[in-house]
Amino acid sequence: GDANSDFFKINMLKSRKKMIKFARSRIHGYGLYAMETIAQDEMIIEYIGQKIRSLVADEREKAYERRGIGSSYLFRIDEHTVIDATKRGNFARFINHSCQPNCYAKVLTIEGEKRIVIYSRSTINKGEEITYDYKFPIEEDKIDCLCGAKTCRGYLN
Amino acid sequence: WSAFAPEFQELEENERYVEKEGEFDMEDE
Amino acid sequence: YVNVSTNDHAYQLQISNLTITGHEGYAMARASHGVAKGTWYFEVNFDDQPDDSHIRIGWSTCHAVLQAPVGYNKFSYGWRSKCGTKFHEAKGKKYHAGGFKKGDVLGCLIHLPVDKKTLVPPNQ
Repeated sequence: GDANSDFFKINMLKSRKKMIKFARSRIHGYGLYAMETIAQDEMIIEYIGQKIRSLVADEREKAYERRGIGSSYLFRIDEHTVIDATKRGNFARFINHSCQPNCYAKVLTIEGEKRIVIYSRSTINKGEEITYDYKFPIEEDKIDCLCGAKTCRGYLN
Repeated sequence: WSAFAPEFQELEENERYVEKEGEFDMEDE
Repeated sequence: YVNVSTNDHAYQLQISNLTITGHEGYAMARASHGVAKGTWYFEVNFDDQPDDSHIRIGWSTCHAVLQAPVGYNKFSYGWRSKCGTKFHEAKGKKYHAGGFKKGDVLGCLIHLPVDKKTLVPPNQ
């Protein structure tokens, strides 16, 4: 296929996994770090998980909260569908949020399937933690943001 | 890293979740 | 004529005239007309039932969630083909043992007593 097509690129991701390392994060728990310099607007990793309907995601979120599984690994694709990486998915779920991120998430439609890909927003140097803005909806009970960026908004939601 | 997510299953592709018949039921006598 | 509504249904259900076809996960389609008082009844032909698939039918107000089965919250009352359980607010109770299946004709009745005290305006 066309080497520039999203389909081709996203499948290259699997074979040529960006040199990314899983390690302790200064932001929160564990995170992913670049092990090589990554140019701007490069596909870094797909956020993979279980595709579920919105209402199923709402029910699960309540169940996870009841069980104290705090951080949400639910990623909304569109008004109908959510990707849930809480129990099944890949390690993109460990990417931390930052209010001044070096990456961004993009929903691609490939062969009719919507998929989430994390792209570099700017050049990322070796050893830098990979982050993107979760863009959580504003909610009542707040989750403190620990990104430490100058422009930090103080909360994830 | 899977050690940090108990009973976590790694997936290569997104997996479409097949809902159970009772997916939305709270109680079912 | 009462039809299946062409817009008051979950987007993933196929509607053609009076036939509703769903493929996975419970979702709801409602009728083109509602009722507000009196006693009403409708019938459903259960045309097709691929292995271990089930349907739920019943009565719902316009506030019930379309992306869920009838009986999921307080705005609807449902009856399930599997075990014939009745549902309201997602709570299943025994109702009609054995349930119903493909080929059955099912009736749903609703009785909305007109309350003499509250002056329910005519034809509300």
